[in-house]
Amino acid sequence: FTQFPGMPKWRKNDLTYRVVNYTQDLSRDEVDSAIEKALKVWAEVTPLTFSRIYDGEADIMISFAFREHGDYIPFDGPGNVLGHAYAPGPGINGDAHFDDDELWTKDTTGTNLFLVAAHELGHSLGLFHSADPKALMYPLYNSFTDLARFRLSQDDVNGIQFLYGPPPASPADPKVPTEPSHQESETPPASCDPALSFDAVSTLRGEILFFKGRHVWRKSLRTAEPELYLISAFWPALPSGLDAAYEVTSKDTVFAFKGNQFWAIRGLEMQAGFPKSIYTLGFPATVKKLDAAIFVKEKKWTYFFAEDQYWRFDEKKQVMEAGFPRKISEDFPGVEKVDAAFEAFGFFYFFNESSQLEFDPNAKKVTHTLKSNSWFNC
Amino acid sequence: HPLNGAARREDSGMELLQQYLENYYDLGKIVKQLVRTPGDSPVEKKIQEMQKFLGLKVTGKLDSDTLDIIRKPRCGVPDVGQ
Repeated sequence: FTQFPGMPKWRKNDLTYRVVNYTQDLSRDEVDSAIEKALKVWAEVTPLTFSRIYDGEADIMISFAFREHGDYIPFDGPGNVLGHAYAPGPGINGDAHFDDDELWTKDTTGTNLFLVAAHELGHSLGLFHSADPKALMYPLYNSFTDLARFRLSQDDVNGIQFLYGPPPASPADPKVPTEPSHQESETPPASCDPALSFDAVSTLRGEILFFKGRHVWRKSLRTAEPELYLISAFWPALPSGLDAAYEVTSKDTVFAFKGNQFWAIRGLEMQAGFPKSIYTLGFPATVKKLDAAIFVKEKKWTYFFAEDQYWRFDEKKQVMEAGFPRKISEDFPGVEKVDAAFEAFGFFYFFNESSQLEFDPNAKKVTHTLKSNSWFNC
Repeated sequence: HPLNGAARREDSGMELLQQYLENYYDLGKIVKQLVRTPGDSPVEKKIQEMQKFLGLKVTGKLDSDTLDIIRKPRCGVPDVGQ
């Protein structure tokens, strides 16, 4: 990612926008909706908010125009240039112009207004073009973008957060700790740090996710190197500093826990109806947070770990099983405290600070002691 | 007359390229006349800059991949500092 020369940015977080005129290719509602959705893309990963005004000068004036349109940078008729926008600042700065010689559509049969608007509004906020072809800020229009699964690339998120920082912590529940901790520092963690520990580990559609503060490593078994991302790049509504996460493969869903709440995600989509309270799963009120969770594919049950105890949850019946909690060390000899855990190849992997234990559930014994980042090819 | 046709297509591609480099890669008008100069010309450097930025194979030449890319719809903001 890059910024404009001189790095212009808005000096306030509450910005105004105005839709000055409309294309005839779409209804007014469709234009408004595309612009709102495009602004939301950036609002979700920054502290920026956007309020619409209907008269006067807004920070971001949005208009459709043909050929020469008053800024000495004429549009070029159908094709090639689709729009342009100006870096943050007064007057024409911050404004976004769309070439009305294009056929604007809400899908990709013509030129998708949402995609172009999201890109141009990136300029309005201070982002220059990116050389990353996966980035929204790459200069070429990509008609093959999957609109249903649209998300910013990590490069876009890094760029805009370089200018404005991340969004404020979710105010959802006052019981959820929101103070920044050492795990939530701005600096991305070093994957080969021998002291590296994880907040939570889960599988996701064949990959392994290692959560740490605001970041997540994605490790595919097909590639040697893990890829580090901001959690917010994939799931803007998910909090940082997770306590536990696990994937119920039969439901194609990852459940992520923080404090006494949990969220459900399917691929890149946050599931409706969450966060829910962990007490809806059957935990006693004495449990304030979980440490780790493992879904056992074969049995369709989930182990939840908190302090030195664990519970077993029947995913088929959706009930916490009787006879729990039990002491972790009694049923998992050699395992005392668990920060994070996941199952792979029939083994359980328990993480505690910078150590990792490979546990054979059939033999009921620890088979290997590893560094926590043994999956990172360090 | 296929040779003439091919030559016309090449000319049109070069014009398009020159316009693209002027619009988005800050290719000054001063080098306009050098557009056909082989070797280490400002145009070749600008083509390389463009190819590198857009993730193309860096040849410094107007090859078919480069021509395809410059014909694609895009944002009108230049790719390099103004």
